[in-house]
Amino acid sequence: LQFREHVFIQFLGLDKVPSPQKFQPVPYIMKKIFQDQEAAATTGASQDLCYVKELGVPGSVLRLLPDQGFFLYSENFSQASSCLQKLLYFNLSAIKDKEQLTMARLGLDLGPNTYYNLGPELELALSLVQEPPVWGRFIPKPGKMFVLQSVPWPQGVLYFNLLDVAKDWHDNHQKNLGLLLEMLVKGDRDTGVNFQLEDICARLRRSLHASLLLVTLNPEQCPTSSRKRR
Amino acid sequence: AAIPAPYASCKNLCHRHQLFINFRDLGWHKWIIAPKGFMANYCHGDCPFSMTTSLNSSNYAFMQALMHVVDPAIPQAVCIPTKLSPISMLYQDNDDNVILRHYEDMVVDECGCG
Repeated sequence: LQFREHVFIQFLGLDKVPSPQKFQPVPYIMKKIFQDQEAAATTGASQDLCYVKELGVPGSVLRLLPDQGFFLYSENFSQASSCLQKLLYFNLSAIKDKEQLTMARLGLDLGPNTYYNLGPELELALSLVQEPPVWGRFIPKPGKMFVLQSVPWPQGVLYFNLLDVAKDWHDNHQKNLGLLLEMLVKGDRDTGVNFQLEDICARLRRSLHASLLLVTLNPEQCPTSSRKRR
Repeated sequence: AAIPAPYASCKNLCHRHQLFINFRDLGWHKWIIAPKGFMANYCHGDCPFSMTTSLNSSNYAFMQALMHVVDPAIPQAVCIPTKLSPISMLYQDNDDNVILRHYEDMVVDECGCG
């Protein structure tokens, strides 16, 4: 069985039988797509296995990559109200070179979207890390900033389109040095409630969860001619 | 005149048989999130000449079955899937990525002599 199992594992596009320590949470959208496909298979409805209608993009494989980065601590925070800095890193090595990326959506879950956890307004900045970390320097040098926005808190999940960045990383693995996420507290002047900065930041650090949803198209399974025909 | 073919009882004729694959039986439930298994089915049964005209067969299976009657050294036509469908699988790989993928031709829907 071992040998035949290996053949099936290769057929699945894996190099060995996975042995995850614990199951990652499956996002709602992946469950929905899976259930829609199961329902279509049960009713015998024809399915376009090269198009993800729930996301509106061509694709045959969806992957949810967990963030493998870490929080950064440095005494001289750039600004007094700086709340957290995190290096976000996503390992794209599972994507085969022949696969074409059609979607890369970063999800930043800031915690439950309930008003029991009222917090101050936040400012969120996302930058590309374009230089490898230098020994002794805690904070990687941020490169091009591509998101800077105010975020009322609590906010639930924020989504950002990273398709161009992910394509660049996929084409040139060395460029994938991750992203620098910085969050500042914009003060409590609007709410009039006194917030303890440290408590807020500790709560934010606890609840922050980042993931990258990728959709790829395998040209061998989904020749572009069929795409044009559709 | 039709050549008298040996009588084959219905249950031995080529048709689809149910086969449910339970991933737990293979130890794959530790990394496949969904489904827990799927109805794969399989094809099995005889393809005698007399049935090739009705058993969803191909032309060459018809000719092969005919030639088998004339010369038994020529093997009979065989019972194979004639309609297959895909399944979707949600699983986790060794980098803790959650992957949703479809796999073509995993479920046997129909069988015939080929």
